[in-house]
Amino acid sequence: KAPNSFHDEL
Amino acid sequence: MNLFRLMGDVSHVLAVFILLAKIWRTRSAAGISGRSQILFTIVYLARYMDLFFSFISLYNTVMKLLFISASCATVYLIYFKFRATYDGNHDTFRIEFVLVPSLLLAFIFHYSMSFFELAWSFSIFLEAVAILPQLFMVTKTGEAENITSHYLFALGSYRALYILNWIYRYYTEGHFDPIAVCAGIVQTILYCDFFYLYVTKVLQGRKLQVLP
Repeated sequence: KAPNSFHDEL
Repeated sequence: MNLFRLMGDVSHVLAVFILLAKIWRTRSAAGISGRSQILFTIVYLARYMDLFFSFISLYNTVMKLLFISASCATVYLIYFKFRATYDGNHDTFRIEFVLVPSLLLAFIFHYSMSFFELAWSFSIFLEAVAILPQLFMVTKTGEAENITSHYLFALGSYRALYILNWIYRYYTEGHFDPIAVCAGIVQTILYCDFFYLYVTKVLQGRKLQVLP
């Protein structure tokens, strides 16, 4: 899974 | 959320509002690069498309909407409401020189080959260089008004504070986002020259002037 497939920053 | 991230976001919001308030109160867009503002609008629109399908927090959603609306408003003020005051003659940076490379980089570096992830990568790369038309304009006119300098300082500080946030997140949660980190470092480096002038001139009560 991509390390940052879930983008929680702006 | 940690203190660095929060301070970064506050700095980012501050920058956006300093610029909007400056244009609104002076009823003038003089010295502001409309091209940089168009690039930032593209950045926010490309990155925050996830508003429609992913909910992270109320804070996140509000901030995203705020950045999209504020950047659209800024572009509107520069190109429509106060168009007569916009200094287009000095705003000549070719934006395709940053748009095309950002797009190419997004096709090379991304977390998955989906439309939204490509748009996200593209926005990260574009954000790193979106300020170039504004910096180019300051160099060309040889100076920047103090409020414009405060805007640039707040905008530059935001990504610098994010770097501290990434270091913190790496050690506390093992979070590492190589695309954002690399682009963020490039973005911060672009402001270094300006930071130096800001500290040595503006903070000492002088106007920011660039030697030709």
